[in-house]
Amino acid sequence: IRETFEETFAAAARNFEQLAQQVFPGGRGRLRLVREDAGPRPVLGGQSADASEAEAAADAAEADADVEERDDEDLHGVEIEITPAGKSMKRLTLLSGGEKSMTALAFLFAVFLAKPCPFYILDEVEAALDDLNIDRFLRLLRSYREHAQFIVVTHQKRTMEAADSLYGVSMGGDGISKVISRRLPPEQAAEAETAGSAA
Amino acid sequence: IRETFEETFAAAARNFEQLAQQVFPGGRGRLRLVREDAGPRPVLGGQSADASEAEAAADAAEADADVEERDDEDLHGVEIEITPAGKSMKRLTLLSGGEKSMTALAFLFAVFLAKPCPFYILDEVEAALDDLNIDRFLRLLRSYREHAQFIVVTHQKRTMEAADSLYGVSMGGDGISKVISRRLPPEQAAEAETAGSAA
Amino acid sequence: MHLKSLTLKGFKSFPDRTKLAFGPGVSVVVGPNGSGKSNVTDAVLWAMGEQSPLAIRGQSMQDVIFGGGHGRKASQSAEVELVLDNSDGTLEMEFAEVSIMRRLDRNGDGEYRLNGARCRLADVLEVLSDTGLGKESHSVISQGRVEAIVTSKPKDRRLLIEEAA
Amino acid sequence: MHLKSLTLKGFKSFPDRTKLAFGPGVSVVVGPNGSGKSNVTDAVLWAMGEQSPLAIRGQSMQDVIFGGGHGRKASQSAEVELVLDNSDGTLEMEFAEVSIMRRLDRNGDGEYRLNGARCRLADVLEVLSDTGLGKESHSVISQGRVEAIVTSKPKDRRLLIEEAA
Ligand SMILES: Nc1ncnc2c1ncn2[C@@H]1O[C@H](COP(=O)(O)OP(=O)(O)OP(=O)(O)O)[C@@H](O)[C@H]1O
Ligand SMILES: Nc1ncnc2c1ncn2[C@@H]1O[C@H](COP(=O)(O)OP(=O)(O)OP(=O)(O)O)[C@@H](O)[C@H]1O
Ligand SMILES: [Mg+2]
Ligand SMILES: [Mg+2]
Repeated sequence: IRETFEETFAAAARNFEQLAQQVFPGGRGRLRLVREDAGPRPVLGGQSADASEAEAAADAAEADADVEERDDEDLHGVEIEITPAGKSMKRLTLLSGGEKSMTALAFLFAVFLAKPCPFYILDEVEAALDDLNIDRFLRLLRSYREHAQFIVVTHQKRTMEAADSLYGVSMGGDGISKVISRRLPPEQAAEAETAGSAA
Repeated sequence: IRETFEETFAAAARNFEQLAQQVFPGGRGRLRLVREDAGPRPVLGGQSADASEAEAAADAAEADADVEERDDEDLHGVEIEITPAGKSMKRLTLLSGGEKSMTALAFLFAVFLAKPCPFYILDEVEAALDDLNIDRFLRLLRSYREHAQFIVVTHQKRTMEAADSLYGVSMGGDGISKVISRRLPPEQAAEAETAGSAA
Repeated sequence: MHLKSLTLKGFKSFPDRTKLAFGPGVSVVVGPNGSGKSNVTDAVLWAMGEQSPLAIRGQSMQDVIFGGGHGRKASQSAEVELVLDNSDGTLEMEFAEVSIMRRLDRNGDGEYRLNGARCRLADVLEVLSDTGLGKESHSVISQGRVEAIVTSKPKDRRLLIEEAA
Repeated sequence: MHLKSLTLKGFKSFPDRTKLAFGPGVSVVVGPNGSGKSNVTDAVLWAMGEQSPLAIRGQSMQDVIFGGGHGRKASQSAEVELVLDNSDGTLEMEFAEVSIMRRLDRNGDGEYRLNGARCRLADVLEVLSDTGLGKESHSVISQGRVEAIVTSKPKDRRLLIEEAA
């Protein structure tokens, strides 16, 4: 399982770089293995592009070196680095609500593409997203729905447009929940999408 | 300040009962002073209405008794009880995301009406709310905007319709935020509301 | 390998037997605030062996049993069944379908069943972890939890990847 | 007593002096994800004396200083000024306007000023608590924090009411 972790991590890291560009157009992101004892690197602004590239190269070398030392592996964790378009890389914590959600979703899909689970349940994951980011999220769902089942719980109309099947939950004055479901034929789903985007 | 706490709490409790009916039509809610050492009361469903009313009366008596014992006051906290329409009172924790948000907002406004702060900053507090609840929240904002300034941060269009002033924040490809603001004349705000509700 | 159906009975706001059949692709669950959507998410977590009541918004595990409403008494037990379609042979089991059932009653007695046969929690967890659906997998993201991946420690993210691997 | 204006300079994503003037009633701040709306919320908290970097999403307090972007170097200090209109005499001060200013530079030196005169954090907190705007008042609800009132302990809610009282 050790070996599998390295392979899965390598694949997830590749996917994450691609997905980060999709969810942060003009930006970039990557995953790094870090030792637990390494404190948070001081993130000062104003670094020149050259310096940060040299640093990135040094980090990559260091990360490879770290991975070699098997006895230290328990100290490794996965660090996420994200640089939205036009910004210099800052602490993850400083990201906005919507940016944190998109980063988390990019990470999830990156791992999913490396090693899919049979199904995913996503409950209101788009709550912090504006319309532009909801569209990016829905595009991801649509492009990967061959690979796994996605059950998306939401109270947003826009998200409904991405559905292959719809489940309507309601509660009467008696505190009892009821569900009615409807499978949307592909043409109907496509139609709904076009209508939705025209609206 | 001890005396003021009792007065403020009593006023907030009265307000909360009213507001709970507004945010949970057909439901009810109340605030209770509880001792810290009292564990969570076992909340079993199926209590008859009579039993729970008798219990409520007993509790009210007990709460008054508690409040008399000044030396124990440090052990008191404020418990929130909410019963949405048609449901029996459950643990607060079991409430849905939207229900928790509405409960928190009712509590905030209840305290506000008892003792207003000059301004409130509410950042994306309606993220978990469906359209019906967003309307209830906006109605609250509109009814109390004479009493205090409300600065509401949001990415939702519907919330914009309640604005007296609008502040548009944008960020260029340079990572720098800019703000442009516009005061909406009352007629324009009313117009926007009508247009919005017709849409 | 995919999720075939989820059946709830006496679980949270679902006192009557309610079955959701799932097809391929994207299934969207919609409804107003408080209608019961996240209770469905909780049911999946619970059937997969969730041990912490807090993770499904309760304080004790019995909180998941339907507690009554206007005109309906509280239920005495909660039951959830998750049926997985194994026709592509992902799970190393002879069955084309794998049913995972969990039940709990008011006095705290509970049980797990795999394809109808009583089993231990460990057996259920083993079946699930073969498909990467284990505890750390984050194949279920509960309401309000999506940002946790970003705010969590690097070590937790590593566990997430290891679980999937 | 109401909020008259908020001025940011070098604070988070606002390297240039940016002033927001507030009128009565409901002011709505809108914009896309990541545009800087919550940075405005953080600026208010910070000017009111916030001591925990975590409460404004940082790890060290210097994180609030503009860190640079494409074509713009990092700032060397952050400054936020909050101006309160006291013409109704709510605050027991002779001034019709009360300005609270906080500044921090990269090497960790910082200061507070009340109407231009250097003061201590305690002085700022005292002025604020007279209007119920103290730490526990929850007159500022940060993003993702609205449900905290419901999930917090009964004792915390009591503190909230005491602060307002
Ligand atoms: N054991 C129980 N018995 C009866 N009702 C319950 C029980 N547990 C939870 N509920 C009720 O279920 C409701 C919550 O449902 P749920 O969280 O699924 O809503 P939701 O559709 O996800 O709403 P939202 O859009 O606000 O997130 C609450 O009103 C709660 O009182
Ligand atoms: N010290 C800093 N220097 C430069 N940029 C910063 C600094 N601190 C935060 N930022 C940037 O500000 C952005 C976050 O802004 P903010 O949280 O205000 O967005 P928002 O408008 O609230 O978005 P959302 O709708 O997603 O909540 C992040 O992209 C972050 O990188
Ligand atoms: Mg929910
Ligand atoms: Mg924000």
